Amino acid sequence: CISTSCQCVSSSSCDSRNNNSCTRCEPISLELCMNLPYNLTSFPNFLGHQSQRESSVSWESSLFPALVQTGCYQYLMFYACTLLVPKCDPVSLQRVPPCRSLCRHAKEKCESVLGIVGLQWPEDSDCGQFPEDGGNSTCLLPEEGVDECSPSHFKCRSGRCVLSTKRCDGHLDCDDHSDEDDCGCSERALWECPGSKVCIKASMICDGFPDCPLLVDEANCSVCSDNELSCNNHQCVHRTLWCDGKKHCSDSSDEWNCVSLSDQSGSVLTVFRTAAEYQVCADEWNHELSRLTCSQLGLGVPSSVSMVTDQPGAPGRRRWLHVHPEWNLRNGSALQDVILVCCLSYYGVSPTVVSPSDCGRRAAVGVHPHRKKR
Amino acid sequence: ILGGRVSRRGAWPWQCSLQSGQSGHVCGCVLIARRWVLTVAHCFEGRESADLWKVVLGLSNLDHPGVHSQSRGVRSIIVHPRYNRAVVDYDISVVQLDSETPFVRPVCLPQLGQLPSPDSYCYITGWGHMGNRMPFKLQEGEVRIISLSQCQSYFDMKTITPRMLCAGYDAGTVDSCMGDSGGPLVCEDDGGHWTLFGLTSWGSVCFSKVLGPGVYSNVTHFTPWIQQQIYVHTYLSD
Repeated sequence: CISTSCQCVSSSSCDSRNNNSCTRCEPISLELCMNLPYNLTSFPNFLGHQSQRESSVSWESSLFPALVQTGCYQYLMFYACTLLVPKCDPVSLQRVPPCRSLCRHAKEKCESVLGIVGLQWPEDSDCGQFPEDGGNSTCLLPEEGVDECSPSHFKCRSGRCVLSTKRCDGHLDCDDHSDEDDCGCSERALWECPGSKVCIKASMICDGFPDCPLLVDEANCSVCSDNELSCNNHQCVHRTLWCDGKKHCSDSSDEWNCVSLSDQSGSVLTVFRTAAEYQVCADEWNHELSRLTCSQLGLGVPSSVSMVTDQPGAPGRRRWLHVHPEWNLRNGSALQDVILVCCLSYYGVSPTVVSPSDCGRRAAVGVHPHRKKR
Repeated sequence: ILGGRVSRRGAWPWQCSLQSGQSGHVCGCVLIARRWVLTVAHCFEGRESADLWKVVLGLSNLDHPGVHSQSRGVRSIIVHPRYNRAVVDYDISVVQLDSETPFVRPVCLPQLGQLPSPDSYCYITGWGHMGNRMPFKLQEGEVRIISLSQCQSYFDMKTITPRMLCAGYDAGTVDSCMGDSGGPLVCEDDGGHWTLFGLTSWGSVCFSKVLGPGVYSNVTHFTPWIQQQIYVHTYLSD
């Protein structure tokens, strides 16, 4: 909707219920431009993007911050933001463009730098489209004190801007090397991993993803009672709910690794149920169950299954499970969801997979690429 | 793919095309199981909804899909919870198709700790920019695996993390490019099986004079997470 009153025939940004002006101002959310002297914008912008989301993943939103590091023009970041998130006048609801002189200065000083790496200046930003400063239409010029760096930059002591990912990365990036000063974790409001110099954000502690070399950021994260187990994200779940085929941990980790082929011979089927290890009994076992088991374990199709006797003198010590007689009525369930406690035969189950999952094979035809004759 | 060549029909059966609305082909993707494909997280920036996407398999020529092509809707998109757009870290997504098909040739996932050795040669494929135009036919290129330390020396503007894998050449002569994202970097083992070690993720501006290798998501690092997502979404009905 460019004009103040719009015919909402097909434009998706228009309110299709009436012909009122659809242009509206919205708060700036593009991190790159959160330190501008204005905080309302409207779309489409001067680069043809239809939303801040599209701007945030655009080519220009990577190009300009990298170009700012070269110091080619003091107000390049300000100019880039007037294109990416143009100012919106809250009264007229109109976009306020950059002045032509601002555009010209940025282009004159920085276009050649792009040329060195074989890139062109963004073609959408032709300066002729912008009003002359001092003319009768308002336009933007950088005011005193406008910040040369964006929030995505680290400002060197010398005033240069370098991408914030270069702060304390071990490389001297600022012309005065100030990006490698004060790199202690606490100086940067980060948490230092015990026993190493690695700094991590506080939000990474006990979040289920190990970040410190000795995984200490994921240790001692939960205090579960005796009859509970800790989920991967450190929630506590009662042990009777563990591996019962239903998710109780919000990250579903109570249902991970419940079935395994574990034994000296490496292939006796075992289920970790209610936090205890059970052997699966051969009573009423069949090929379909072997197929479900191997599929759940991400293995190929089982070729055979053998019944293994328990070690002599062990039956009493082992815990046994056998399959629910109507297991196949619960399609899509995991194996641990369809078994019951007890066993008559005291024979275990040992599926054998000879064909690893059928993957990574190409059609047989054609000459092998490595052996193409020169 | 820069510096590659047209691939033979059916040469890379696991390669798929991630397509959205009018845009058509947006990214590459890789078939890893009957109804699961992998791609990179950054392909979904701004278009996170599953119903915006479809996956096309069995393609060679984007413009003439042919009888072997199969189109599938997307049931769910699982972006890695640690995906970081600024550093392009944890750039991986698992995509569940809305139905499976018996005619598939998935690629193998690497075993835990299995990595391609530096200086070994692997293949990248895709319908991305060729430096002067976008192709219709699937392109393939042979690239050399580069160590992380050597790779970091090419990219002083970015951090190369253990979740990344580098491959290509100093002069960038064979490289992936825009539109290849999410596509496979595969290596062949002695038994003739192909394993997926990388997903095209980022690099220097591939049609500029800035040189250097391409950077791929290191699939080996994510194998447990991938298998977990498939298991949870297959066997643990909500």
